[in-house]
Amino acid sequence: MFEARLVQGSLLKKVQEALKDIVQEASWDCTSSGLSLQAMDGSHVSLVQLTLRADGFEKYRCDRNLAMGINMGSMSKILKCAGNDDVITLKAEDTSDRLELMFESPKGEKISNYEMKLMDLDCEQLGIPDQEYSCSIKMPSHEFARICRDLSQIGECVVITCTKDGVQFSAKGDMGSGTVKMSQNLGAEKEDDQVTIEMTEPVQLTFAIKYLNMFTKATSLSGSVCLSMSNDVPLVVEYKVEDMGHIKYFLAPKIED
Amino acid sequence: IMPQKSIVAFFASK
Repeated sequence: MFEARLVQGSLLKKVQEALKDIVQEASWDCTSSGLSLQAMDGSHVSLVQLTLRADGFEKYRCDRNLAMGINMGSMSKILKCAGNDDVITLKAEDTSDRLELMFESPKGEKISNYEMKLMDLDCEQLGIPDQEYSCSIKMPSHEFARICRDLSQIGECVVITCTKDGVQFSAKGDMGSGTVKMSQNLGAEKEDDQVTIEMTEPVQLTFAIKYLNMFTKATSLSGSVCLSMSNDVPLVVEYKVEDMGHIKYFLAPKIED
Repeated sequence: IMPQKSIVAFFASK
């Protein structure tokens, strides 16, 4: 039996919104330590990894490891039926091919029950190495979203350059070019407004902006975003999911052969 | 135009 009750159900709605444009189908892995998911986009250029720890749920029970094959479009449709203030409970029998979703209004006067068919998925899982990155940049998530949106009007690629002075995002296209530079700003009143840069070595990488724009669908989950980069390896874009986990997006850089 | 590598080129299959 698997059962997970989340009082702040809006978190699950936001997580789903952050995943659904990148991933069409995914295996949600349930173990006693929590829920996790790893999936690639259809072109296998990016990968998303979600972790929601068991202790972040008000109630969590998982007697046997389960891999729930979920059509993300269906999951989105059903989670849209939950109110933002609803408590969401997910439930599945060990051998069932269905996931039950229950939405309770805060005062308990309305209870909705949905059932979603699960799929048999054979997803390729990649091993993500634990590694140190040359640059880690923490910045307000809405600023990152804004930069990606703005520069996607200029060109299809963005060059991210990180030095100790700051991080620069540049794009070039037929109509011209654009550059946005963010400098370290430790004086901001709110922690989410701070820009912090930790760097052991300068990094410059080029990425397809359309993927970054998809990642920014996670903006509402967290006030800040962390970009981790080293030369010639995938970028990591990480959003915290409150204190219960994270969504990490990995994006392969464009590299000269 | 720089070529786009697959993420699979960086992370090995489990």
